[in-house]
Amino acid sequence: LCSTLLLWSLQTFNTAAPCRDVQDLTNGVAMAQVLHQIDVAWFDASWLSRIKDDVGDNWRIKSSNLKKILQGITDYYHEFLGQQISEELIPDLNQISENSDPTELGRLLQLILGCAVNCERKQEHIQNIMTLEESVQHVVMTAIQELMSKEIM
Amino acid sequence: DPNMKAGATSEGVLANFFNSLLSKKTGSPG
Repeated sequence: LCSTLLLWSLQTFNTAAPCRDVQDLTNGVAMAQVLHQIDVAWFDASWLSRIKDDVGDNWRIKSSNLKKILQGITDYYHEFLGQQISEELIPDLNQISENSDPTELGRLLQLILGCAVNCERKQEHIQNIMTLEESVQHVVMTAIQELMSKEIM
Repeated sequence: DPNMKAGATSEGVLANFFNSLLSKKTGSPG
């Protein structure tokens, strides 16, 4: 899930922060930039400015960035989509910031994918997904189906 | 060719899924 969704974000969004592997994503900077591109009105410049980009190996700053991202996503699901995120889908942020855990990072990317396919510009994002390799599309489809099956309205 | 048939079916499943997603109403509760 993680490597496929990484490929999706890499091929879909052009982020200033590197977004090539799991390690690149653990500080949250590239993911915040992706969210900013998904919905610039919600994840606006002011929200983005709260994500620190000078992180280095400091897990406390990583953790703080990841918390802001998850909070932003949770608010988006709740206030824009009218949904609550199921507990099972919420990633363990400590595992990402301290251990670069790809399973938990995959969960966070899955929630970002959910934002992309439900936002105002979802048509553009879904059509982009449909141009990806078939094996990637399958994983993306399964990830979206899992989100949909656990929607709490 | 069974492989071609499987490929076409798989493509169909993907196309159906993503097209249905496109037609789903964007979810602001209002």
